Amino acid sequence: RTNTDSLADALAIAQHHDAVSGTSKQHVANDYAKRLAIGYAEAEEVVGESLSCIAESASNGGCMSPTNKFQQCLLLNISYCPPSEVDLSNGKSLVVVIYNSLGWKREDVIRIPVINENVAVKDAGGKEIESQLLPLLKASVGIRDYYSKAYLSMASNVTPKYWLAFTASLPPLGFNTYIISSSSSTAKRAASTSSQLYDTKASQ
Amino acid sequence: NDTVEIGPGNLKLIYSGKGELTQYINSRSLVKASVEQSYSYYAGYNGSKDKQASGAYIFRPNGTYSINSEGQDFFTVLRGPLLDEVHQRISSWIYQITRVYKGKEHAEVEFTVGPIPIKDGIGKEVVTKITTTVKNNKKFYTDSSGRDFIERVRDYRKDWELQVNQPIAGNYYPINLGLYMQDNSSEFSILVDRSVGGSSIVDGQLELMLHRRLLFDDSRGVGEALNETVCVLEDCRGLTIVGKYFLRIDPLREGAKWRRSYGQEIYSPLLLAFAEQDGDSWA
Repeated sequence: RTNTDSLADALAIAQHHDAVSGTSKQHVANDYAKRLAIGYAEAEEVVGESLSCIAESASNGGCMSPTNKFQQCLLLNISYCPPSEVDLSNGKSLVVVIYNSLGWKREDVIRIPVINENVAVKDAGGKEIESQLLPLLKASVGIRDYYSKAYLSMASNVTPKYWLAFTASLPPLGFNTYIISSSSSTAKRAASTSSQLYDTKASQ
Repeated sequence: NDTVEIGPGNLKLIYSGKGELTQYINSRSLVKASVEQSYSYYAGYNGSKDKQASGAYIFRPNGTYSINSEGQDFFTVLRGPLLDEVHQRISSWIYQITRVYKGKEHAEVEFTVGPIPIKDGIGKEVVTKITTTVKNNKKFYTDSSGRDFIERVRDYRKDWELQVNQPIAGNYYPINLGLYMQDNSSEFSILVDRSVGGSSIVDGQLELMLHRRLLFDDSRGVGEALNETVCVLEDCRGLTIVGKYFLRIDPLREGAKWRRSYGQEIYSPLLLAFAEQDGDSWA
């Protein structure tokens, strides 16, 4: 069975005062990072199974063996998210389950990298909700390209051009589901053409 | 010469035609304040005159140097129904995106800093400074490991007579949740998404140390310089960091609720999980 033992070990080790304050040698800092990454990847499986279970429970009235395989994006900080960088033009849909671990209702703007610009976001009731496309910052693409050399086996072939933003509404200690699929109309493109006030040299 | 207003909701940020942040306006709380933001770095002391160099433990700045923004040529505004973004290239190694959301009354600043250049042989501790007209009279407040905010008074300790030898380092505090200052009419708060250093070195101004890269060991036990590198396929570079801070100005005594509730939301972000499905079978 999946468990979180490696995460517990990594978190225990990271309580050392050198880890907390950043006063370790670099090879030790690298080891902290590696152990935390191993722990996070392990916990991702547990959370994925749990989310499958609660999502099925909500729709079927009972928790059977999970049939949906959920993935997370541990490298969103470098705009790298293979599960969301799928081509939706072939009729597939991307299901996003969002979990709120706090005890109050939250509304937050979610941003995920996408490769298609013709996309629509629907809530769990199938109603289309407002969304917005924003271009990836050039610097982010550069950092992503640099690090993706280390993850060539995982790298998707197409670099995403946009962040897709939409507002998620979450109950206390609960989850909601959103579906992203291709659309005939383009999500509003952050009016990048009409309000790009200055011709940025950065784009060169 | 035109100004640029961003923000689809109650909060508006005003930028000058040169791409400099100038004003913060909240039409609901009727807060209207002058705000400026800048980047600079403290040069790390190399230990040449006396043996104590700047290092992982020791903050011993040897001069403050401004990092001038590259201005309007590197300033792009993106507007949309949910949020507005301002993309700025501050230098070849500092980028920033400022976001104002329709339903939120704070500004979000995402910074990308690094690799910090060291070819000049000088270690650098990079800070951003946000300047307002708040008359805080040397007082500011920093969190205590995410718990209560504790009053700090510049160049003063209530338990002993402080001799000021390090006017900057001697007023720096660890920031895990945030810091704020106030006068008799308003509160200016900043929350962070990671542990940083922070202070108020001059009245009206809060600063955060976002990243640092130093070239000497401070001889306090680490045994090597704080010069983090990342190597991918033998291509080694100084570390680039990406993080966020959040700033808000409230009428006096109205900031605590946001600092507590939004601070918790920063610490416990929404968890996203993805699955791919064919057609409409998602239901």
